[in-house]
Amino acid sequence: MAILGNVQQRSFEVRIDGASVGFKPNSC
Amino acid sequence: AVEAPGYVTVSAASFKPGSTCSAPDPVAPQRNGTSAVLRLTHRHGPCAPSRTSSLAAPSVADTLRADQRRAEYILRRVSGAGAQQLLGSKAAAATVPANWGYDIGTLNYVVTASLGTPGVAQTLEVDTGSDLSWVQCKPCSAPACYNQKDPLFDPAQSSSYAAVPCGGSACAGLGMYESSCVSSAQCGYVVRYGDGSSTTGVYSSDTLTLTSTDAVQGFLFGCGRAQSGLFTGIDGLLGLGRLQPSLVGQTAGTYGGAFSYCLPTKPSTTGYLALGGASGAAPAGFSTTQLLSSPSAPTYYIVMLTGISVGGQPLSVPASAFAGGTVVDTGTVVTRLPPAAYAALRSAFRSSMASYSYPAAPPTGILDTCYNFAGYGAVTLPTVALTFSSGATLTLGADGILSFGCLAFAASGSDGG
Repeated sequence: MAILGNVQQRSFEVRIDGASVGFKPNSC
Repeated sequence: AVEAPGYVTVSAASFKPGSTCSAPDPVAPQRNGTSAVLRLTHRHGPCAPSRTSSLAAPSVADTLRADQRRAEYILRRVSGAGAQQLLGSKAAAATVPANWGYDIGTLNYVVTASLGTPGVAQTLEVDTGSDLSWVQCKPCSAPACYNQKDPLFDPAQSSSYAAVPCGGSACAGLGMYESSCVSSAQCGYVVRYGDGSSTTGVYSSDTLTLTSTDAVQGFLFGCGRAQSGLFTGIDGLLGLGRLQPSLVGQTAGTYGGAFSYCLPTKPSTTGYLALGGASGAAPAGFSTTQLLSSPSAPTYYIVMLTGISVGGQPLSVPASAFAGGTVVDTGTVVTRLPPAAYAALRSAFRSSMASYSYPAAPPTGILDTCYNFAGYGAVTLPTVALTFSSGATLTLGADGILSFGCLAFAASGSDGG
């Protein structure tokens, strides 16, 4: 079991919809 | 120096907190489909809403202790542990060296929204790991309520406020939040968070104004009468989880259940929370992975981590180690990995860093691989990349690899449990 913490999410746009999770680097 | 492939060199200054808010408001992506975009900042620091920024951030030790309790709670929930077992974990004590100069924001993120008519601005932590949103409500004084900086929301002053009645579908919709009928047939709620904090009060409805053009009429939220825990700097919480009581659940008809967020790397920069945007194929620039769910913990957004590489070299960790899934949680600070994966990551990272002879620093709470970069103008790190099912890869920058001068990962429960 793992948890993706917010330190590793930083600067990525994380996009969540009903079917998928997307990551886009250098977004903020 | 020329960077070796698989390594990144950053200025040591990038680990220092900025003292002024350097970012203009972010330009969140404009996508087709309705979209409400809110400015998102670190809970503390120069870009935090001015009313809260002067509040002292909790110590790193407290932050990591609370984070450990939250992570253990999430792991138990996903494993289907009973409610009683979920609570009551004792986080290991953390001794933290005092000579830190690193970015010690509490690494939680807030947006500002207005509640009621006329609207009262409230600074709310965004949390993909919980569903019910809440604010502290008047009358509310210490010790039942913590001392928040922004004005308390007063339901009696809001023309659009209504308490949720007992017995109705909204109250029934609270399900796991220990809803019960309290005085005058109002619907009471209790939320207990994994880090030991809690809120209880009256489930209510009012207008939540997200932006100048977007408002949610009849938004259901907790009107908190008693809270305890690490809530310094926020007035309440905005639940973005997968169940109906969350903001995402309540606005599915308007925003299609799609949302995105960008958490800024430093307290001196800003990010955004965007509701809506086209569902279906992800726009250009995204690498996507399948969204999974856990029957025992339906709140959480779960994806499948399949591999990790350090310095461009994949770690030899069996895929079964990741079989338990990975919760995507804005409220957990440090990524937790199954023990076998963490051990392999730590070993590869330490051996890559050894060639640069950075002095070791003492472990920090749950973070056991720390360096003292004082005196270094630049720091060179091996890249770390996380790969998910369907091949989506998160190649982390230095600010996603190190936190508090330490490798910002920790071991979680059993492998593939």
